[in-house]
Amino acid sequence: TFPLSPKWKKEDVTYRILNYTPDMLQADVEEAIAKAFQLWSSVTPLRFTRVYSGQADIMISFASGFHGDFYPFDGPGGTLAHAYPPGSNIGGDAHFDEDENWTKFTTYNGYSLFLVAAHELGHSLGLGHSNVLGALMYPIYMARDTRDYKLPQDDIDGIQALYGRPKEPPALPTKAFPPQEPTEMTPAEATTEMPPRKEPTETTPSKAPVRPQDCDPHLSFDAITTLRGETLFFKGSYVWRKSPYFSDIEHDTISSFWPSLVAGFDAAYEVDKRDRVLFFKDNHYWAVSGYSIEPGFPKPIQNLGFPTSVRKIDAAVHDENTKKTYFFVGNKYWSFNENTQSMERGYPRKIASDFHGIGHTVDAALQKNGLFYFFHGANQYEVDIKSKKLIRKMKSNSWFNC
Amino acid sequence: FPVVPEKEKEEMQFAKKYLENFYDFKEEKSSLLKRKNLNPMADKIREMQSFFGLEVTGELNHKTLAMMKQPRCGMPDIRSYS
Repeated sequence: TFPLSPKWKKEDVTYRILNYTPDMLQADVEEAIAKAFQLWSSVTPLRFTRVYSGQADIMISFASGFHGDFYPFDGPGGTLAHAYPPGSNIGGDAHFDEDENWTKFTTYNGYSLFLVAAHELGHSLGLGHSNVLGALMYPIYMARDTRDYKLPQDDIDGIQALYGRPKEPPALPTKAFPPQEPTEMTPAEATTEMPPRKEPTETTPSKAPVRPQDCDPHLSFDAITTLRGETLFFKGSYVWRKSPYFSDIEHDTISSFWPSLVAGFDAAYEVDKRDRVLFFKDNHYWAVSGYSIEPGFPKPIQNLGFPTSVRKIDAAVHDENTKKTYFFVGNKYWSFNENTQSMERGYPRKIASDFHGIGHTVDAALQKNGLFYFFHGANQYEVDIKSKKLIRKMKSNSWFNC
Repeated sequence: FPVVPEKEKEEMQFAKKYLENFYDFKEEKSSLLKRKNLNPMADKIREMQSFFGLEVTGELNHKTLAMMKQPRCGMPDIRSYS
């Protein structure tokens, strides 16, 4: 609880929804909040009643940046919402950061309003944060399936320490009189929520694939990129890390660096000057800086200028000198101008017509020491960036000191 | 990963803000603490690491920083809003 354990001195608590997020249908906002209240009323004697005007105990609103209290929101990511412990005026109120993408379902590119509201209403009722991983009152947002979400025991213990157990069978939140006045806001543009996409989980076949040996002559890669002077080779969920600072190759997994990223990248490249690496999977891409995934990702690859007919890319490589990034799709390639953030005219072009000696698709591409390396299966092709001429052919894992 | 120098300064600023918001960290202006070589920020980092079950080192390592960058509730972890 909060210091001095503030709580509501009554069992009937009112709430009012002051405004709505344009990210969701109003009805979905109301349902998410009602469900969140029901989580708490089902384990306590509390009853929650929605009112449509005047002062309610718990005033719920969406806002961004500075919004009238001393705790401004911080744009996408970071702080998602906050709420005040029971008390008069701002006491009990819950504020949601409108700069987030609020969703009805748990998806990987938005925050479940139900989950965050349930957490914030815990504060509105007097609970502080829990350090029990998996508890609803744990401070960090944990995406999870909310269809038949059950309140974790730690949260039940906490709220019952304040209000005791329910007397009669769990009460559904009672609706107040139908609104006498039109709702506070003109209905926002209804946004049709995307049906919940399957959570991008790492493909976990019955038997997890074994990491291939470093010097397996058939070793091929999904994607390769530099990162702050190091080189990372990706295959499935595995990463081979080659660092100029250490002689041996480090063996990692994608989830050890970026827990929320899916396995099985299609392509990756670094824009060194921006300390930024982009990962591609299917028709989405993510941007990371070190271990941090930039907020607002993933984004559709069409944002980069690909036509909708392109559903995934095979490889990508950035040329720091020209500020151009080459994307390889099938037997063609595109050139993307990182300065203007747009595709160059006259593309796509055939790979074979510009890169002599590269007569096939490219699985992965790397730029190192002023040369391009195009990977195809267990082979790689070293190409001079300027002349685009083939210099030599090697095994893909020649970087592993085999 | 190797840390880009200006990145380190940025991350220290970010961590300071995080600890102010959620762990009631106040950067002591007084030279007294500095003379005593007490490092209040390391104490607060330890407090945050302990709350999240991280290895308590008092150093801003990448796991601690990664935890600080997770999307979260705006309420403090150890003190209610004044």
